[in-house]
Amino acid sequence: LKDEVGHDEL
Amino acid sequence: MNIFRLTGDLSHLAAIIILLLKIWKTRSCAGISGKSQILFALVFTTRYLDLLTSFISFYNTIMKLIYIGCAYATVYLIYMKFKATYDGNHDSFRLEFLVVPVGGLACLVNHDFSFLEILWTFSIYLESVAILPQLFMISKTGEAETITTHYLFFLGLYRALYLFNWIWRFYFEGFFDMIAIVAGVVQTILYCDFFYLYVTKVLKGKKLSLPA
Repeated sequence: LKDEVGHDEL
Repeated sequence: MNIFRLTGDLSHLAAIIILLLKIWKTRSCAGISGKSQILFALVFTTRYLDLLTSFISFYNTIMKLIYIGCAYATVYLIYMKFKATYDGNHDSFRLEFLVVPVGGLACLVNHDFSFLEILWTFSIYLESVAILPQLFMISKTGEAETITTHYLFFLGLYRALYLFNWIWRFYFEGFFDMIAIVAGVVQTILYCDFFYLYVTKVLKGKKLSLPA
C-alpha cells in the first residue's frame, strides 16, 4: 500500500 | 494527479501565502498562534526529509521546498522580525500535549518501523492536530481578524479536498493509505465548527466573534 519510492502526496 | 489533489495543494499554498502576506503587509502577527506555525514547520521538516532520499517529480520537489521555506519564514516573522506584535499571552496551548502523544502513536502505528517512515507518520498525525493552538487562541480571545479566517478556511479546505482525492485514487488507482486517510478525516473534522462560523458570519461580511 505504501509507495516504494516514498510518498507522492504533499 | 487529479483535480482534487491539485486544487487541494493550491488551496494549501494559498493559505500559507495569505498568512505570510497578512503578517508582512500589516507588520503584525497579532491573533496568529506562533505555536501552530512551529508545529507546521515541524510537520514539513519531518515529512519532507525524503527530498534527500528520493525524487518523485519536479512538481513534488518544488512544492515541498516552497512549503518548508514559507513555514520557516512565517516562524521567523512571528518570533524574530515582528516579535513585539506577537500575542504570547493568548498563545498558551502546551505543545508537549500534542507532540509527545503524537510521537508515541507514530512509533506504535506506522507502515514500516524505519526512521524516515516513522518521521513521515509523525508528520501526518501532527498535521492533523497542529491547528489546535490557533483554534484555542481564537476561542480564548473570542474573535479573529477576517484575513485570519480566510487563512483557516483555505487550510481546512485543503485537507477536505484531499479526502476527495483519496476517494478518487481508491476508485481509479486502487490506492489508499489508511494512516493518511484517518488523520485527514480527523484534521477535517477539527475545522467543521470553524467552517460553519466562516459561512454563516465571515462570508456575510461580519467579523468572526464568538459568543461570550
